[in-house]
Amino acid sequence: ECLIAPKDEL
Amino acid sequence: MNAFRLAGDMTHLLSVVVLLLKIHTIKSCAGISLKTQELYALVFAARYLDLFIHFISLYNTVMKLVFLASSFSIVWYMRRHKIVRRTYDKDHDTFRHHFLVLPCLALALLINERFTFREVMWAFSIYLEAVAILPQLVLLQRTRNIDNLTGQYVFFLGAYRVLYILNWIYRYFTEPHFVHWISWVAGIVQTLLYADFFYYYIMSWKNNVKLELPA
Repeated sequence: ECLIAPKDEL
Repeated sequence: MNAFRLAGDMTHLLSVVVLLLKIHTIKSCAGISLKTQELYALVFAARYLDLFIHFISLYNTVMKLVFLASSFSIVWYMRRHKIVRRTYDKDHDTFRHHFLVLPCLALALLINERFTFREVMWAFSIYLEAVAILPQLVLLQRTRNIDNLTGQYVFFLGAYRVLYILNWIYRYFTEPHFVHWISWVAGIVQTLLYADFFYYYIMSWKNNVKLELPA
């Protein structure tokens, strides 16, 4: 399963 | 956080500081596109909807607040401040920025990571950020005398984009699940838009002459 990384960028 | 990301955020911050310095202390916004600034305010408003829902880190929250506050205050200065607004080069800042918003929204509705309000707004903000610099670049091309602060402002913005790409490459190899195709593709498009500007900026710096973009 391809997990989507958390949106921790600005 | 890796060094590229931190350096990218810092150059982004620096670009805002340079612009605020110009507006706040010199009381001038000559050569700055209000259209681009309005688009950035919209970009940050759409992207940071999660500000009070998802806590990532203090750094993240503070930076989001800084970008929101600075982008809206720049728009306020350019529209309402009685001295600053007189220096606004309205006649040359004619890019029809509204026509960028709708296609970006349509694209966000079609291509997003998940079809929810916040995800669509996130994708919209990414697409809009990629093209938001266009009115500014067009205005630069029409400006005969680009002052140093304006040149530095655009240079730092472009440097931030380049550093973010290096950050993604780094994260791709060090974090196995780090995949954000939408921001990568849009980010590369955005960075390419600066290529021409960078060329003339570096040449003017190298030859020690005033920056001027060919019409």
